[in-house]
Amino acid sequence: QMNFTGDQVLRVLAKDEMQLRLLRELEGLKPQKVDFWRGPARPSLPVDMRVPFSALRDVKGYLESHGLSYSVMIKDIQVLLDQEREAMARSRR
Amino acid sequence: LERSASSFSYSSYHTLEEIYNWIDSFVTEHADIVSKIQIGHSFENRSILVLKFSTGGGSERQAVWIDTGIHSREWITHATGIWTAKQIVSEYGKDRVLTNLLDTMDIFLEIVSNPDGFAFTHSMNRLWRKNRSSQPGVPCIGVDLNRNWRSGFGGNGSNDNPCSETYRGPYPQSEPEVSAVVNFITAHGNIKALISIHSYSQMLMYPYGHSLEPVSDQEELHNLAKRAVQALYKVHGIKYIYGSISTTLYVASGITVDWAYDSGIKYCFSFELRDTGRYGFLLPATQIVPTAEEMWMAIRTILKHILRHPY
Repeated sequence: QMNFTGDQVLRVLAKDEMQLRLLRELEGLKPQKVDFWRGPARPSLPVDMRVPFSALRDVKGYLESHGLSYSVMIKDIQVLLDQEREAMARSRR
Repeated sequence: LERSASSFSYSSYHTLEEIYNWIDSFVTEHADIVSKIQIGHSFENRSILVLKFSTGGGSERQAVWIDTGIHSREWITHATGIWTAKQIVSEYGKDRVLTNLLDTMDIFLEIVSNPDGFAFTHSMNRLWRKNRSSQPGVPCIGVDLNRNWRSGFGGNGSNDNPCSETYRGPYPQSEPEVSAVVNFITAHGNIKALISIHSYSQMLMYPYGHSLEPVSDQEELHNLAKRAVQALYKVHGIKYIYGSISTTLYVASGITVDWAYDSGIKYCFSFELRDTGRYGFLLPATQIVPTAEEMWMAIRTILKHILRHPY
């Protein structure tokens, strides 16, 4: 199983089409730096993206330098995955 | 140990093997109204299974198609699909709308539309979305099965980069998981409604996704979606927004409901279940049953409309 320790999901509120375009450019970065959970659609909708721990600093720097406001939706994905797996094991028992 | 669907936990997440075992038990225990159909094999050669709910009337009866799990990481959808199957057998003979519907139509329910991807979320990567197909010389694995349908294929809102999460695939219906459903629905020829269930965002949407142009039945579908989300809200006070896919969420091409609508199925809907962005794809299992209960009331509203508006 892949480990997502330290990975975060950031919620970004793009103000306009230009900021959405800046987010779309993130998708094409090599190696993949973000996984869109909710892709850039329109300014009225939030964009949720999972960012690996190793890329967090770069991506947050990119957002801040382009004036993109964001919040942390999930602070550590692995914590939720561990809870999920434990709940499944409990249910099996 | 004698397996039984009654000891199955409908408020937990399950592996592919547990779900397939449950399907066998469930069909055995409700053989009077449910049967299991294998409509094909996935890329990694897993069975693609559909539950058929029928009270008789021959194989050409009008029918409703419901699918869950086309995006494998959306675990809440498989879980609500399983709960819905139990709801159907529990409520037949009690709920007037469901009873009237099943007395004249069949319901097909495909719980794991993407078995390879779903198995992979349990074995390797919980956040995997696509299927697991591979092509010689292509560096990345998987096609987004909800971009691989013939309608609007290759348009905006899908990607020709195989490493993208919305990779459309080499050509329309290239993926066995998609072609199996296309062949089944086309051969059946009398599907009158298609409901495809995704997560998350809390939305109820109708075609088109590939175009901002309204469909010819836009007004009827919009009003029906409005009534459905009102019925949903009454259960647990959860708000869903509604509208066409392209105007409510984003432009997406090659999607299931667009293909279904263009194939003559008027009542096509796509759900995006809970939540709006607290847990996202990692929705806690404690929310499975309330999510399924409210979704059911929306689906029931759609079924009621279908009954009253035969075509």
